[in-house]
Amino acid sequence: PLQREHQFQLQMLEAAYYHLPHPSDSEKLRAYLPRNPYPLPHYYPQQ
Amino acid sequence: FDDPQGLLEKTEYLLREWVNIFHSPSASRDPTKAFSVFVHQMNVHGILKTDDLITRFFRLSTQMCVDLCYRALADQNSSTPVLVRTKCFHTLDAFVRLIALLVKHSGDASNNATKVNLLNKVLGIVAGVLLQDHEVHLTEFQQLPYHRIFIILFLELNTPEPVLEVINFQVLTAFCHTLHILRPSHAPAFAYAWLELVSHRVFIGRMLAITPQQKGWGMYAQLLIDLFKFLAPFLRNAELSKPVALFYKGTLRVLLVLLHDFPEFLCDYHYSFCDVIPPNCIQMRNLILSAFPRNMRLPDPFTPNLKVDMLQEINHAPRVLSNIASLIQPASFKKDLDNYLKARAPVTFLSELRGHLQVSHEPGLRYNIKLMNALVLYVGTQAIAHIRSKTLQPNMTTIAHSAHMDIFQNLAVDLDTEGRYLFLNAIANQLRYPNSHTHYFSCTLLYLFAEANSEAIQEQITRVLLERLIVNRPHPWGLLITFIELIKNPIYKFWNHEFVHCAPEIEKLFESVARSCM
Amino acid sequence: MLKDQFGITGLLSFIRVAETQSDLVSLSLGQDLKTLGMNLNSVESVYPNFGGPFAEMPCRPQDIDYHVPSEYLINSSIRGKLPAPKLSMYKDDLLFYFFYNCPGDAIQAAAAVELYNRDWRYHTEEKLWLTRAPGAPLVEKTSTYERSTYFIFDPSRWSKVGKEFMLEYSKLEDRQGVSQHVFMPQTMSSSPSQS
Repeated sequence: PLQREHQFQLQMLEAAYYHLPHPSDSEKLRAYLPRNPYPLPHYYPQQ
Repeated sequence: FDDPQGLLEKTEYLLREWVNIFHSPSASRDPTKAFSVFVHQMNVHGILKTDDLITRFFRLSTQMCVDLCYRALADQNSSTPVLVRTKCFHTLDAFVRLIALLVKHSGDASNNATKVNLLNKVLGIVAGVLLQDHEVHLTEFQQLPYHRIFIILFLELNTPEPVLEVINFQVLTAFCHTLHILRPSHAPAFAYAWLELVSHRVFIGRMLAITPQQKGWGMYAQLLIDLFKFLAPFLRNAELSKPVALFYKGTLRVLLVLLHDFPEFLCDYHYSFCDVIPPNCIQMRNLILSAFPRNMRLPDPFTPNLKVDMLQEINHAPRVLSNIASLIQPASFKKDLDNYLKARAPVTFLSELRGHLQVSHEPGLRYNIKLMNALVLYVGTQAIAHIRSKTLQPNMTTIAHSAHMDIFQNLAVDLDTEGRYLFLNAIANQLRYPNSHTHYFSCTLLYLFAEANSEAIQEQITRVLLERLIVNRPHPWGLLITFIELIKNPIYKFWNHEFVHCAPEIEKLFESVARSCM
Repeated sequence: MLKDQFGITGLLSFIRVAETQSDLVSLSLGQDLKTLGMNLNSVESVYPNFGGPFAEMPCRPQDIDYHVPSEYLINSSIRGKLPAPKLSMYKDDLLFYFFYNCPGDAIQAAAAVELYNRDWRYHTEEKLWLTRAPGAPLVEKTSTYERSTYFIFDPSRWSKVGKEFMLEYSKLEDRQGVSQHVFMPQTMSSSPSQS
């Protein structure tokens, strides 16, 4: 079983899971054509 | 505490002023002029008068930026994540630019200490605000403003400018210190952003590739150890929650980059990393143990009649950058150990070994795994040196009948199944690319199998090897050659054992490995 | 044989679990590391375009901040005045550029809609765009397929190539498929659909 301090850490990690970093968080702001993730069909090129 | 009267308002005014300047076309046309005009304003408001006021200014500014982000993020329903981020970055990026310019232009050109001190101060302030916020907001904590400040400031201070190149190592050191202070076990709600920062392509490039003489490797290894220590408790159980699984998968990606681009780094620090990775994280550990120097060509382990003893590389000891001897505590135990290795006496030392290994400081763990790992590697390296001192080479004959082998055989016999499993794991962790440690420990494992006085020992040696082989790739070279020798060489009578035929799946596994060997 | 989890039967237990509950053994049996979206066979170093620990693919060229001469940067005096991208004004070539270089991004969707409006069709199996070659005879036509010569856009050669083949209508992404990209950031909305 997890010790108390690890329980707390897990709880905080699980909360952070709902505010994940976004790829654009690490990129300079691009006024023109900002990164705009969008759900696309699997048959479109993924890379 | 005790901010001077009016400082908050001044700071708010100045920050707002700077954000407008930062985004104005004139500032883009002539950034230095805009900055010097603003520094004059800071002077007029007395912000730069004392160290204390500068510190308060940065803390208040950081808090204002953070508060703005919390408000924008709370306002999510009225705008898309992209717009929320654009709003936050509009202020954050301006604030970061101000910090970068102040660091670059503080003190005169030759006085780098002023620049570095100011950077350490600001990083410390941001880290302090983060930790306090982490305590206050708990599960409502938002990593975004801090992640943005750290990564954009790092990128700004790593642009190829002469004034920055001169202090780059100090900049890297400052960021590593800050990331160590903010390690996931200290700020778990910042863990995902922390891993993004530590594995950012520019950060990895600077720490492991660009900085000369591998001066960044030790600091980077420390950050990875912080990462493994945080993950370890959550990986000891079989089932991973989604948040842990995502973090674990992210860790695998980072290790894959290191395995592909910096295998020598993993080779050098494998011991420290495997010391903190739980025994059941077999693939992650294999990934680290599979690293080998890029200038080395590994002979195919499945080559028929491969003569490992003839390989040149097995005469060279691998670099191990951890001070293994110092890990053997307490000092009295180390003294007794050295005495026994030298005099092969008193025999009572052997019977006390188990007791020393069962003193665990970590609740829930019955064995001191770190001591076990250090003891095995220390005794093994001493054995190699001892054999070499007699101008011999380690092999199945020369490793036998020695104080070193007494210790290993005693541990194999005297420990219970859990202790023996951890002991054999410590040996298997040395089975890597062709080097003197891989060769010695491969012989040792085979010797323990051949000389075992109970089938349980042989079963556990097989278990430790097999569980490392059935996992998805990669597999360390030393592991493969040891297992192939065990199943191919008739002197081990491997196929006669009951545990080889105990179930169809097990039998099939052995046969598939045997087939790939033939 | 040992009866506890430190012997072969212990190993056997998680081999058997693996068949039914693979997530329970993700640590001990691991996963296929080639599925983590990293180009591990690359000869060059992978860190320069590492997308990050949580990215399913490497960085795209436009995601990486290269230090370029300031002349290459959008001049600040006009930065705020640049017209928003309007796909209907661009030639096919630029639409294909957006489609193939911005995977997983809204502009890939916008380019697909605009190409559809220009009578290009996306073949969901061949994963290629095609359009009729002007004047090409319809060699065969039924309710489910037709045979003729078409222009295919070949991204590896970055050009249109003529090709005769049998086209099954069910393999084409239809207006329904394309129009699912209905949410379009205003700046990228394409022209009203041409016939």
